[in-house]
Amino acid sequence: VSKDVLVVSVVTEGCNEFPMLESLENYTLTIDDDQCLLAASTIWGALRGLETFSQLVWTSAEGTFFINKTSIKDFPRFSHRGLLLDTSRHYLPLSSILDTLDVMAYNKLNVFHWHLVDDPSFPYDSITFPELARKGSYNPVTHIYTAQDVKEVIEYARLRGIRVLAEFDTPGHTLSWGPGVPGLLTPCYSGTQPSGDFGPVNPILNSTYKFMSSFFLEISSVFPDFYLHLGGDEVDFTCWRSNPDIQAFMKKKGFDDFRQLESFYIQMLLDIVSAYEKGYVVWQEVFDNKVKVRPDTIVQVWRDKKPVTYMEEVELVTKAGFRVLLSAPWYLNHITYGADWKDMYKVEPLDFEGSPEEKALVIGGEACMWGEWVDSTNLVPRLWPRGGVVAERLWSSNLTTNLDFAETRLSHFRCLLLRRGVQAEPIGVGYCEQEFEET
Amino acid sequence: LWPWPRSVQASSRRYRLRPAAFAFRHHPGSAAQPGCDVLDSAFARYRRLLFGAGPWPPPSPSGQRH
Repeated sequence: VSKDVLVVSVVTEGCNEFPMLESLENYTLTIDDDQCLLAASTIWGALRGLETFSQLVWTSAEGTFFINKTSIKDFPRFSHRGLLLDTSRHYLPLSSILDTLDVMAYNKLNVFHWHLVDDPSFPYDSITFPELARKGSYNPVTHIYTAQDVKEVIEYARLRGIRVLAEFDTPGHTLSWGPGVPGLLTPCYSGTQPSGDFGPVNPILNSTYKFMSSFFLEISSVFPDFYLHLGGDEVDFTCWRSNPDIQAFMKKKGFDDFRQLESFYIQMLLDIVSAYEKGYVVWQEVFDNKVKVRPDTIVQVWRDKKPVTYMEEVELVTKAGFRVLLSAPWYLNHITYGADWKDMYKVEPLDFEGSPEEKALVIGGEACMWGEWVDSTNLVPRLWPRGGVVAERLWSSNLTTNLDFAETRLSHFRCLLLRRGVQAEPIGVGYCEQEFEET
Repeated sequence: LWPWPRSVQASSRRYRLRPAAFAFRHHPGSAAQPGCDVLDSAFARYRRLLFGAGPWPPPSPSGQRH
């Protein structure tokens, strides 16, 4: 018997919108004698169901396509299932980003956390402040993301049901901002003389906040997602400590700890972003440093053991009533010889002491690929299929934990990725039926 | 399947898919109809992933037939 049509039905209207944190992704897929039907609440759920349908189709040795009688009811465990890509330490060509979005969709990941800029480079080509990329990128002609590029990434992601969460980390990790905006960064001192080095964003100048207001006005309009990621991690106080003007400001404000100065800055920044009616995600240090944030702030837990283990941190953050994203155990750039995916797979995001209400504050997590050792030459095999391990942990039930079952399926999934032209690395001994030359 | 769904029931009964005839269609009662770019582009994408980009059957590279 042949099946010539997959009928797709969705309940809710809305084809021109962007996916949101609250978007429903549930679907049912029924393949039997009577029907071949994919039903979903929303188009985003239909996308997830189409991916599942595509994985069910198999080919006989003679090349005939088949699908078995199947009934699937499916929905994600967590609504935020992200992948962080760093495009500052190394520049990633636009095509690498788009290819990554494709593979994210194969894994039902739904948030592209775009860590656009950092210390070494500023590839985001700002319309309001073009000097940022002109003077802060590796190459202002080739190694930038133009407004058109950014638009293309956002649309390509939307068509795959993926949100784009842009990160502009401050006050630390901002050395690449300095050349394009003179006076933004703090001059460091050696004794009584400026050393010629610069530190984090200068938090004591009105001009800093004027710049941030203009810059984030642009960012808020370019990136449609409700959330922006504002960073806030790893602020090095050495430079602030050396600067006499900062010291005087601290004295005037009655601050005796540089964390208070950081909090002062971040609160000003959060007020600016809130005024543009955006929500924000911050790294855990903002919470650790007791910065006053809005109750709907999302805190991303990234530190493995300090100041406490990541699960203890999740417990603390949820007890304080904030939503949590977990990424500490899922740093894909950390590699070890052998099957390191198993440790990532065994992570249980709700394995902490907390009430059901507190556990409900864990909204998901992210696999992270920092860019120090990764560019377009090795990104794909380092990302996949290990990134898929995080994807299953965030999508599938808490009861889907059997490692042998996972290993069999992940090996098979890796072959599917190869067939689709993705250079996913092997996870152990084995082979794929089809080894494609184009991979 | 990856990632593993919530609930799966499968049997050994199988159906053939004929690439030349197969299509994705909107249900007449669906809130999304032709013109919904998210689904229309997904239909094209998954058709390509399943059966390849060209017509079916694909032409022999040399123009010869087995």
